[in-house]
Amino acid sequence: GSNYLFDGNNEVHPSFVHRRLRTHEKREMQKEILSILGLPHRPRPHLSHGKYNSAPLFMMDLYNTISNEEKNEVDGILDQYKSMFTTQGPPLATFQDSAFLNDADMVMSFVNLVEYDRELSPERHHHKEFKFNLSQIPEGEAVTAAEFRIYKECVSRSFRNETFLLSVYQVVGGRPGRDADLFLLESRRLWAAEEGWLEFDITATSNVWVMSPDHNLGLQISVETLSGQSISSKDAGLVGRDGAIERQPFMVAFFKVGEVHVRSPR
Amino acid sequence: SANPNGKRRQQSRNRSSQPQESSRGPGHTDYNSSDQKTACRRHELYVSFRELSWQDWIIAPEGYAANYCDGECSFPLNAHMNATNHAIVQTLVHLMNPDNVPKPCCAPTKLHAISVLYFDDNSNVILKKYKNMVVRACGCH
Repeated sequence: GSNYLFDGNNEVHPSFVHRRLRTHEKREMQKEILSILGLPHRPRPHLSHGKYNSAPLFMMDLYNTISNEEKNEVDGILDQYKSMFTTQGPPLATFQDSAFLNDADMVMSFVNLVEYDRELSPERHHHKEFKFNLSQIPEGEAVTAAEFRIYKECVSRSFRNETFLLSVYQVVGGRPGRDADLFLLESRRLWAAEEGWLEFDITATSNVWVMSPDHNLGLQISVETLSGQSISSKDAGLVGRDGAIERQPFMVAFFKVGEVHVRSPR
Repeated sequence: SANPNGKRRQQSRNRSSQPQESSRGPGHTDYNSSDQKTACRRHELYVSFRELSWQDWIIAPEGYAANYCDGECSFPLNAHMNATNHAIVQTLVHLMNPDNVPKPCCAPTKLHAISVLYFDDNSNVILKKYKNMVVRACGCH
């Protein structure tokens, strides 16, 4: 309830208000602070479950990395988030992420908008699709780095000592009822028993999506055993939309401001 | 310069021992009086995102120490730390012409950045660095 403005030494500065701010004054104050934050209005996220999923936790790690002086305050929030989950997952942000961070003015994580688990007939391969909306990026921001992050759990049952080949594609076209046209971004060998976050560099793809949103047709992943058998990503231990909320796949992009954001004089 | 005869120094000494009512120009301030407390310095001010009822979309921090600068920049400036060289000239010219030339202004000399972690309308998470948000030191400019 301290809507008063106090001087730091708790002496109330003579020119400051000595009473609770009225509603419209509070709204004016909010508008002023929003203009400092460079936001046209206060966001209204729909956070039924989104507040505690993998992306905020990852971003909190990055925030923690950046602002050490506020570290003790953030740890409080971080512990509150982490206490939500039984599994204390491995550290999310990697050294590489911290390197991207130093060069960035802004980092943005994107929730996966759509995910089709095409359980096709056995002779056609399984694949999983992901889509991210990069159209909300503030003007003048250029992508300096972008990662697609997907969590792999240990597969103990059927494929115990298997090695998989995980391939990540950019969807570049396609017609209904037919397989999409794909551009291979990366293939990676995975051990069935390994566990943790997998990061795939999608910087070039993200720049294409930012420059021409119509070409944003999402990503596709598929998994094969070394003998060429197509298996579902779930059997390979890859966590999808229906997995634990703190392990769901997401995308993160690092931005550098093109020109200095100068507030318009008011 | 060395004073050829003590007289003028004597005079000046005499003069300095009397209260100098007459030499107090309009801009003159007695520096030993309580005015020093209004000397240019940093005052703390905290912007609380919680008080602004924003904790539903701002994840961290809870707020930030905005701080501000307030106080007089009066002659002699050596009483104020971090005065810029120009501020000394400004003070002298103000003394000669107090009605037309303002005193130096009390403004930040050291500003720090903060980072804010928040949700956008689509529940994406944004981590943004804001430069020059926290006043760490004030001085006369």
